[in-house]
Amino acid sequence: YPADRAAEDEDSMELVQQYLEKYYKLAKETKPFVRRRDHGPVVEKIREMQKFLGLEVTGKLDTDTLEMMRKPRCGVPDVGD
Amino acid sequence: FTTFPGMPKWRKTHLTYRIINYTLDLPRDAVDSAIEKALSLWQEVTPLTFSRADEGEADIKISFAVRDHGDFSPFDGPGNVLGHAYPPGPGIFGDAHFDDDEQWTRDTSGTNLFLVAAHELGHSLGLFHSADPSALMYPVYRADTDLSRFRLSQDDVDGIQSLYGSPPGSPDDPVAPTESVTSGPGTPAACDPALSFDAVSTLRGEILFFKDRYFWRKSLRTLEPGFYLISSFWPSLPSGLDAAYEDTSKDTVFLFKGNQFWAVRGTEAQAGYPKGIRTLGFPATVGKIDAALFDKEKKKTYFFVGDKYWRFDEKRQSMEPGFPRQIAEDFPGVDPKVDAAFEAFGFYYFFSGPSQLEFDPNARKVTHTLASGSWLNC
Repeated sequence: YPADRAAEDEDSMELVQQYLEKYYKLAKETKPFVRRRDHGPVVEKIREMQKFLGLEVTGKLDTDTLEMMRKPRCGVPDVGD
Repeated sequence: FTTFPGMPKWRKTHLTYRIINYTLDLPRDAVDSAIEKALSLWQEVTPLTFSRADEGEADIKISFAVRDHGDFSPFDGPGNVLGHAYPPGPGIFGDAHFDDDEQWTRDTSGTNLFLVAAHELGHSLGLFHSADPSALMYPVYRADTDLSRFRLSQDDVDGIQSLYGSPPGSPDDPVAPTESVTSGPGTPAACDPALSFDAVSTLRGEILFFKDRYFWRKSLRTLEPGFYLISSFWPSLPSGLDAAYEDTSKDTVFLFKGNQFWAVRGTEAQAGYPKGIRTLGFPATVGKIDAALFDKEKKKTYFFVGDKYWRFDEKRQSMEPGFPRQIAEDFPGVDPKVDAAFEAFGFYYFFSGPSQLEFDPNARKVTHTLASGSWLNC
């Protein structure tokens, strides 16, 4: 990857990890999200988030999903106790 | 819509609110009116009323803060989190906090305070987030909202009314008496030969026959059934139910409408409901239940959907494998679709339109054909 691409990737992976922990009860000790992986707890949570927010459920960090996660929102979780 | 787990809600209809401090982005009266307008949105569709306190305790305390503000949920600077609020309850519960690192505005040039306040106060009243993008309770802020035409979505109204019912005196929810309702034009007639039921269930030895917004309550000790508004016993229940059954081992009646179900014990609606029927193990293809009956010997519940049925093991709390099965196969003589069903005296009673079948599950045959209204002393 060109350096900035890797950095950007790093950013979005951190963003998604924090977002899912805060709003979708992703367990904090979950292994960092690897973009290429197409299964595992983080991918499941991405699917859950995409479904709840009315996005196409791909399980992948596509542009729409990243854009949605960057939008201003309420701090109350979307699922959970 | 969803409510918070455990369905916390205010046990009173008159609530106090207090604006603890103000953002410097707006004149104080603009903040006051934004909060007032946001509360009136919810007041219009519920029996709730609000009054402002200028000192001391209040049910809903509203404040502006930045970063860490003492509730273990720090704000994050400009953008991202705009605010948060806590479900009904004492102390911090019911309170709404707004991130003062946002640029709060009267219009949508910045972050519109009225819109965010209306959302957060929805949480203060007991609503969790909605997956309906057109709903106020959808978690993501929509800067493109047309404020001049803003209204609560039906999803928001259904959500808040599932907690508090509709405003008293409104056409769809008259102040419901607890004594029985006299039949008249616009109410179903017990002895109408064409009478059909939405749902039927036992309840502590009585039998409840649900129809539209009403139900007949038949005790085996009295001849005449009572006739009531559903909302006079259970304000949070919807009308036009699809199915109902009593799990006598739990002293609980479960009531179904669409893809949700509620639980009541006596007149007490149980916390944590409505739940989705998917939690019982139904596939996504099942959008609603036609009828349900609980067999107290077997401790199993039969759910009827179209020409099929499922069986749910109440002890294991799971749908049994090998279902759905065809109704016609295991209940010969019972034709789909079943409107309502219940079990009594070891027989299953199936209602379909104006007729009712008494079915002997041991002999596996229909033993009587009756009019649906036969229990109502017609």
